[in-house]
Amino acid sequence: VERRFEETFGAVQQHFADVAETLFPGGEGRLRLSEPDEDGPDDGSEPGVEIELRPAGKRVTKLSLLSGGEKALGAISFLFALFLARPCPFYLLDEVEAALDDTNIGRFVELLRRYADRAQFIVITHQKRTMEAADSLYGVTMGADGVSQLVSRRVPRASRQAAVA
Amino acid sequence: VERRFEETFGAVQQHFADVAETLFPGGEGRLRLSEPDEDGPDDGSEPGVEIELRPAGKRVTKLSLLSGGEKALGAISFLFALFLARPCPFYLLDEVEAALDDTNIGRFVELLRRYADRAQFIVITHQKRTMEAADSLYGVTMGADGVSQLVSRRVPRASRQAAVA
Amino acid sequence: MHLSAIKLRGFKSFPEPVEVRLERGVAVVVGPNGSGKSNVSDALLWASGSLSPSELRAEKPDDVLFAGAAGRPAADWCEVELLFDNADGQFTELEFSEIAITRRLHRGGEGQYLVNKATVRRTDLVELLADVGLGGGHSSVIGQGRVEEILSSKPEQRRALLEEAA
Amino acid sequence: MHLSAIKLRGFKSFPEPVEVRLERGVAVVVGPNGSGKSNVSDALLWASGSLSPSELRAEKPDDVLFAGAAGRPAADWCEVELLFDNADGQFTELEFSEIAITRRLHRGGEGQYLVNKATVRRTDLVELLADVGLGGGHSSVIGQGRVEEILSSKPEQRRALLEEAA
Ligand SMILES: Nc1ncnc2c1ncn2[C@@H]1O[C@H](COP(=O)(O)OP(=O)(O)OP(=O)(O)O)[C@@H](O)[C@H]1O
Ligand SMILES: Nc1ncnc2c1ncn2[C@@H]1O[C@H](COP(=O)(O)OP(=O)(O)OP(=O)(O)O)[C@@H](O)[C@H]1O
Ligand SMILES: [Mg+2]
Ligand SMILES: [Mg+2]
Repeated sequence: VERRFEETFGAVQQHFADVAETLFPGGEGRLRLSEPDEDGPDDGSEPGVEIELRPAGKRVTKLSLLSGGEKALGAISFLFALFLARPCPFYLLDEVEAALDDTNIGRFVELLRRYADRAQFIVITHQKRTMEAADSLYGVTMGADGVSQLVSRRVPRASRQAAVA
Repeated sequence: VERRFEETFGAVQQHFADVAETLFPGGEGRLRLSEPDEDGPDDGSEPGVEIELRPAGKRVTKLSLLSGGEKALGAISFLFALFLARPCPFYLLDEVEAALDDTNIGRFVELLRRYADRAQFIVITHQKRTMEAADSLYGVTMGADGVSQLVSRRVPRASRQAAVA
Repeated sequence: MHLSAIKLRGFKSFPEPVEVRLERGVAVVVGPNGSGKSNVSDALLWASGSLSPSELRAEKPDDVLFAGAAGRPAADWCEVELLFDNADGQFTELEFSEIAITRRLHRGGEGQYLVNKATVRRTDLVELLADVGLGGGHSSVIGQGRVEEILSSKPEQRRALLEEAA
Repeated sequence: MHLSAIKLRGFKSFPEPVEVRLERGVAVVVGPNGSGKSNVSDALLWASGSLSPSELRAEKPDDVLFAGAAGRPAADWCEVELLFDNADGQFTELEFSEIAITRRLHRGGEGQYLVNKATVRRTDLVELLADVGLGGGHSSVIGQGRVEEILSSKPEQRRALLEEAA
């Protein structure tokens, strides 16, 4: 079990650095195991997982001092790192990009498209830019009758061929 | 003191209903004082302030079941109700509209414009539609040097004359 | 292993039977505030066996039953079905190519769980989902407003997430 | 009573002296993620006497000092000044038409508070701000990600907000 954790951690650590590179271009992110008494009253037996983020142009910043958008990007990096190391069949993300500006939403969309064939992503959003990630769109509406309705349509992705070419 | 609370509550209650009418058109919001043992282990001496919201077309909904956007609108209604009853000289709102869709941002902007002469509103946002509320815009940027810069400009509001006419 | 459909009836703002057919690729759910998007997410969590009403923004288990609206009475029961396409054989114990996981609740009653129409205990259902990498702390469902929790959580909690995934 | 300017130096991502001149009307602050918008909000709270680092997303008081960046050393001290235009005479004890509230901090040291360049105790400053309807629980500053707290708070907590405002 200890061995499996180390393998998992190694994989997550590598993927975290990679994904952080996409979400923080020019910056970096890394995971490390905490020192024995780093976090105060530690039972000392099991080190925790520390996250370090250095957005572009800045020094490594204490997590609490990061901006709302930077925290969201850091969390998304961790989530994708877990996924790439130990994939679940599907992921449901409900408005995880709410704090992101348009440029960062674009990077989030790029991440979804890059791994679209490795897991099933279901993304709930009210942001237009996020719709660019879609292969299928599901429109939910509620009429004056208090009942939710749903319509869906497939989104042709001709642009993807162009992007890949 | 007790008397002052009752007067304040009366005023906040009235304003809450009014503001909720703007943010939930076709719906309603109301404040009430809770019953003596409504909230469990109550010392019984001081009733708390209960919030009830009924978005358009729906029944009065338990607060927890409301959507992210509806909760934000309810909170903004309460904040404005407090302000209208007992104004503070300025309000700083940091991304309070993050959960709102474009239509609801428009209603929030309408609220800011309506009361712009009664208090000083400083609104932080990354949403384009919220910029429509501005008399002055303050652009913050950070270069590759990790240092924040600020530029500002006044926004002519010719459209306001047209809207008022 | 692909989630091919979510079927809801009587659940939150979906009184009528509604089927969300999920195609291959990235699915993006859009709509105005309060339209019912997060309710679909709640349905997915509920059908996978959630025992915590607060996880679904509810206070009591019955809160997920359609509460009624203009001219429409409250629902007496609700049901959510998750349809999995097992074409790649990832569900090893079962030899079906399609797996339907259903949860049903009658107002004031106990929940009921079914796998391919056969009644099962909740623990069987949760175990089945866990075998395929679902359930188990739901780390694959990130609820609205909850994305930053990973960063504000303690290092020990993040370790727990990794151990679960390992 | 109008907040006419916020001046920052050495505070968080503002090492150089920067002045935010606030005109009459609605001020909208925009910019990319991480550019420094919320840091301006933190400066306002800090200058009004905040004693809780977590309220400013900090862990220790010295965290608000500019930490250094490429080719630029960390700041040894920082200062934030809030300039109020008292043209309507709302600050009753003082007969100034303009009031400058300043807070200064040296790394590893105690904070310093000034009103119109005169050193005061923090309690005097807080009282002055309270008289004009500021401070006191900061209900007029809603921090990022915190708007929903009003709804998720207990009825007793909301009552407290009202009592404070009354
Ligand atoms: N048991 C129920 N019966 C009827 N309606 C319900 C029930 N539970 C929740 N609702 C309704 O569902 C709505 C919330 O839906 P949901 O949270 O899915 O919205 P959303 O599309 O995610 O919106 P947002 O973009 O604001 O997050 C509420 O307005 C509520 O009235
Ligand atoms: N003491 C400090 N010294 C230097 N830089 C700092 C300090 N404290 C915070 N920062 C930097 O300020 C940035 C955060 O700024 P801020 O929270 O104001 O961003 P924001 O414009 O509100 O972004 P968002 O739109 O994502 O909320 C962080 O990247 C952090 O590196
Ligand atoms: Mg939602
Ligand atoms: Mg911010």
